[in-house]
Amino acid sequence: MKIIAIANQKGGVGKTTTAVNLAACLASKRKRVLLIDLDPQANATSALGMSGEEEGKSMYQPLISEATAADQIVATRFDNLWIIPGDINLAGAEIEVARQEEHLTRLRTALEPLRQGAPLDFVLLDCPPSLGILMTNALAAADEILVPIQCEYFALEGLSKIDHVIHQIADSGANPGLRLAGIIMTMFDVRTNLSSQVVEEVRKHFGDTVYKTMVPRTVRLGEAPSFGKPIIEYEPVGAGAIAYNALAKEFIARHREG
Amino acid sequence: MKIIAIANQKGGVGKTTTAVNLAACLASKRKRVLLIDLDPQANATSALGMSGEEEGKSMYQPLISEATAADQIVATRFDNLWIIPGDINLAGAEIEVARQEEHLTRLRTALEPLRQGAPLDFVLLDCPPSLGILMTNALAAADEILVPIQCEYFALEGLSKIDHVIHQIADSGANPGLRLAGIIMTMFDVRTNLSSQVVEEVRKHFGDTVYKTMVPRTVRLGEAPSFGKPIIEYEPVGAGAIAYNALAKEFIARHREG
Ligand SMILES: Nc1ncnc2c1ncn2[C@@H]1O[C@H](COP(=O)(O)OP(=O)(O)OP(=O)(O)O)[C@@H](O)[C@H]1O
Ligand SMILES: Nc1ncnc2c1ncn2[C@@H]1O[C@H](COP(=O)(O)OP(=O)(O)OP(=O)(O)O)[C@@H](O)[C@H]1O
Ligand SMILES: [Mg+2]
Ligand SMILES: [Mg+2]
Repeated sequence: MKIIAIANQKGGVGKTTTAVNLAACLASKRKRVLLIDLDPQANATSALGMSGEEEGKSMYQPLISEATAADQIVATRFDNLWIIPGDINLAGAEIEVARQEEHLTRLRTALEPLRQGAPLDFVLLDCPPSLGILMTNALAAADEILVPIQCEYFALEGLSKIDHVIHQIADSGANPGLRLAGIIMTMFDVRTNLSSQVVEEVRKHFGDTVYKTMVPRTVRLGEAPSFGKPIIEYEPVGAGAIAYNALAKEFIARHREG
Repeated sequence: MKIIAIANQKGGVGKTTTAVNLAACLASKRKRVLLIDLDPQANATSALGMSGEEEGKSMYQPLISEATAADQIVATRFDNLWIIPGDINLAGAEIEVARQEEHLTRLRTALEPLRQGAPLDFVLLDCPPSLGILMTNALAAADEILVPIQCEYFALEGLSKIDHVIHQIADSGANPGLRLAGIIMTMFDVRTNLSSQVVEEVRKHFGDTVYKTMVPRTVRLGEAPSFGKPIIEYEPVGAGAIAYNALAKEFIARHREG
């Protein structure tokens, strides 16, 4: 089982869109996947047509008490895909966890029993856009980081900052083996020079860490969440589904030994 | 003098693009403006071609010690526009402030002397995408909130959450007069139904709070930050500059009594 944090402190770069669609595509290829929504916005939860409030489950209790993560797992309507929903209370967890002794490893401790006992191939953590407690907890809990990055300037600038934070977490001893395992280029727009310049720049600095598959900006990918459907259900034969299926294939190939 | 928080916990909705371009347009119309970059990403700072690290100034010290905000003010190359840069240390401030008694009103206290003595018309606070300490401090310090919202589904979902947080801050007594003064529709794309549906939905719920001026998605607005220029300098006669100039005019009309 591998725990993968899908993180980037820059907002709106496609973290949730990647977490949800990668999870759905992996599940359709018979990988057993748990998606954990760590964002108080709970966008990953609503993108699957679900709601944290309705389910009454989230990572809030496991982060602040002895409640177990296993009790928060909810089945989705898709085979091989489970979710721990997000909800607004997670915002309050940031302050409560900040005041605890082990404020960096609460999530890592809460997920340890799953690592030992759950028959899962992958756990994907959808992170909120921040350099706060929820994000650093995700980095301390994960085996690797997948960073979606928009083909835009601010997103490029942010890459060095997340690289810096990853080294800080690894060096602090909270998660010595942590590594930046993959970068995914999202919202690639063939019409603009900016997109190609950013891709070139990222490939120059990060080489093979950058996935070959790029996700284009498409109207359908922007629409799908409003119907509570992943792209392979909303528009199974379109540029968005083709890209995320190819991404899932590349992801499986990179984790073959896993 | 009015303190305006430009905030939305949803990431990538155009907070920084709006803060920087509204500030530059107001300054060009002879309003005296201070832009405060509260985001550890420091995008507003780099969008003006500056860097917090180089200047060695930010709101970090005033938030965690008795250092004054006035000492952090730096002139920009534009008349009537000053900045307090952002820098990565602000991420650390979240944890340090969370552990203090007055964790909600540190910023409000730090900005009080400016309110009494600085010859400014407007102070614009560019907020990070989060429901954490930096954002709640900005809401507690501001006279009003301006919420940029992308014409997309997740952004629409997020509007009820920020409305909820504003009421919590007002009801808590930290800032009883706080109100959601304006909503700005950003990245409007004439080509998609989603854009018009979101605009219709927002106008239905929030009526006149929504600015009449909408900001279209344009390639130049996406490119401008990589040159460290606001749009009125990068492409003075284009859809982006026309929209932000119109927005500044509408903003001034709405603050006439200010
Ligand atoms: N490839 C794409 N084509 C078109 N729209 C997209 C694409 N990927 C994401 N979007 C849209 O762009 C917006 C931002 O994407 P998303 O919410 O997934 O980013 P995020 O990084 O999770 O944001 P946050 O930082 O708020 O968590 C959303 O409205 C989403 O629907
Ligand atoms: N009207 C527009 N047209 C085209 N691109 C835009 C427009 N407004 C913003 N952008 C681009 O979209 C991205 C997101 O915008 P911006 O960074 O201003 O949002 P934000 O809400 O400040 O993000 P964060 O949540 O990370 O602080 C940036 O790369 C920016 O250059
Ligand atoms: Mg997200
Ligand atoms: Mg910003």
